[in-house]
Amino acid sequence: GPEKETKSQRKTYIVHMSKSEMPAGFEQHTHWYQSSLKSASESAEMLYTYDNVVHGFSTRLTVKEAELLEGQPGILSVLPELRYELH
Amino acid sequence: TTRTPEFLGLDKSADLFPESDSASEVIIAVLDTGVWPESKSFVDTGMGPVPSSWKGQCESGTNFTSANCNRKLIGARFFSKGYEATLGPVDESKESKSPRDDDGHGTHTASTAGGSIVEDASLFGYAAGRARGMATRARLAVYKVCWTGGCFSSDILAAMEKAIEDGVNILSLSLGGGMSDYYRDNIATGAFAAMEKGIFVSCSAGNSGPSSYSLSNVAPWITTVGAGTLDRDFPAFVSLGNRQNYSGVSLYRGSELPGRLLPFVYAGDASNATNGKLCMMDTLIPEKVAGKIVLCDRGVTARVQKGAVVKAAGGWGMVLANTAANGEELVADAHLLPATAVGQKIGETIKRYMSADPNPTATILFEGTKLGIQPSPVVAAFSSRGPNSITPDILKPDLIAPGVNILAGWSGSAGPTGLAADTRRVDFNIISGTSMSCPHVSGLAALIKAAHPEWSPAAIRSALMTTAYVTYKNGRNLQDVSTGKDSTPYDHGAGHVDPVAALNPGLLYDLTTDNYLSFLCALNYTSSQITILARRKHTCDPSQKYGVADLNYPSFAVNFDTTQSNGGGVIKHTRTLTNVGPPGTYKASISPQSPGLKILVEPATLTFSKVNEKQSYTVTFTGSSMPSNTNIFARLEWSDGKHIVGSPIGISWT
Repeated sequence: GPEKETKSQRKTYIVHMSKSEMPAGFEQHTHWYQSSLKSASESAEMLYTYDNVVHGFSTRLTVKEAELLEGQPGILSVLPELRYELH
Repeated sequence: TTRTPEFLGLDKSADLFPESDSASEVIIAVLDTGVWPESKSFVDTGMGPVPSSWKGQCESGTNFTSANCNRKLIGARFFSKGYEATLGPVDESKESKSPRDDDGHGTHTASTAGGSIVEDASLFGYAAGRARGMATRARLAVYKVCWTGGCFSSDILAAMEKAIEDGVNILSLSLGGGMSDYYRDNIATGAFAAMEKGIFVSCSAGNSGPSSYSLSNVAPWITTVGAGTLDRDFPAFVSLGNRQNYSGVSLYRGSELPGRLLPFVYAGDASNATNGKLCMMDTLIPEKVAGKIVLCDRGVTARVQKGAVVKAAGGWGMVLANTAANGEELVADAHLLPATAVGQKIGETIKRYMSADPNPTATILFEGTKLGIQPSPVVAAFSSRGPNSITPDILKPDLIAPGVNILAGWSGSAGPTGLAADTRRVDFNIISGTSMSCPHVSGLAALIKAAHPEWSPAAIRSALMTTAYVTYKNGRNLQDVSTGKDSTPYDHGAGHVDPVAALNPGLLYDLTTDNYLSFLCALNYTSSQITILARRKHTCDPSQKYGVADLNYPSFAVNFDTTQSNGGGVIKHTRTLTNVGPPGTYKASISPQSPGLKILVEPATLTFSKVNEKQSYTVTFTGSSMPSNTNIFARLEWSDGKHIVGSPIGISWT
């Protein structure tokens, strides 16, 4: 169905957040990340949240959802995941 | 590894390196395909309690429990969410959803960096000897991020996140991707955060050599490691029907060829496929190769795969000939059938014989292990080369280390060729790549960290780079196997690592996070791009003139723009040296001086009266007009008569 179709169109993105811009209403940055993600996609879930290496999270999004998320306040960038290989 | 400790002088200088408490406090994190914990390289005999700073875990999963860790292998985690999100669930019948290494690569790199001493190690008797990691007393923490389908950056970032949290000191990544700006490259972003926490990050330069601009992992807060050879070889001669013998290399062990000459056929003449000469899957005609030795050309498919194809088609042996892409570089493999690899020139000679003789014949003679090969090291053809395509004003790679035919620990789940058809199981395997040179440097960095715990990652890299060597004992320059000529700083960076000298470098080029932030300002990064890397707002001062050339890097990359009116010009680089030795006066020298370029160091003498004293100098490069793509190389050395603090210089007209 449409949900499956959306799922197959999704790619993994690394979402970089400007943690210092977290609105006052949030107690934890992860709640803010979750809220931002929900505003762009009802069904997308976080794969990982990051705090030491980058401020942000990884998630699966359609291109449209990624564009929508990129426009949200506090989002620095929504970058497609890269694939690396052993040397 | 066997031989590399001797090759690097670690055996003769054992008492220079701390083997007790301080070395045991250093934790090396290896992000790779996991670990085979039963390898003897991870035995923890004689190791004290796990450092109190350690906050990591030994995670359980398929065929792996916390009991698999010990005082050597103190941590093991796995990261598969990104992989599974893209490629579906890990097939646990084929690979372990746990830190267990089903591939071998991760066990090889981890044991190279910090493996314990193992007596009588070898691969089928090849490269026999006492195997050890570079930092035998260091602790290892393994983070599995690579799976059958690849290594995904969401998993790599998650592993780096945890490694930082766990309290590691060294990060070793023998993997890479394409060339992206630093804020887009997840290894670069993760490494920036690690660097800020004082973690030394060592990455492989890539295996896309000898093409120019082929480097990966070029961020200046990463130590980028290329690959060189050892003084060891595994000769296997091709003996032709015309009584001529030609040298090749092989790690084959098994049934020998019959003691007589066999029919010899070129794969291109035993196939209907367009590229039949490459011995790709299902391209050989069995009737034309059965009972014969087959000559295959290197390229496209794995070297060992070609051997499997010849064997499946009924061939008895294989000669694998390099093409122009690989030149004379010989990489030995544990083939499934009697086989040897030969260089391009010998390959061409053999092909001429095969064309001229209506009934060509050959056999292969395996000679085992040979030591003392000279010259060595030579830069491996596959080792990726500069210039740096992301920031041409930073010279990369940083240095080279052993990466050709390296013996180290292996997984019990995979054969030495890694082919599914290879049912052999070995404790050690011999493989090649910048993947192998990177953990050498990671382990050596751990030794230096143990000896100088207060040194920053940049200071450790500086020590490794400024003491690296660029000439052989006879005074001749390091060679590049792909050309047979002198290698350049674009091939070997600062040169080949010399860990004994690196312990006592005399002077250091140090760098702080602020210096790297100024570097990002010099690159004209936007506020958002800097925030991605730095994880905080950093405002570049509009009144300050930032210059990439001002980054206090231990090497120099200078670029003249040929489209400018005079095609040359004057470029200045400023550097600051920190004294970490006794008081002394250092004098600068530049060699060679080339026509069309003037290099001036001011001041040419620096006097240090105490430890940690800093002194700055400026190098002025005055270039005349040169054609585009001209490169000139030189070397700056500061010396007090006891220490030599060397920096490579690469100058390009583009």
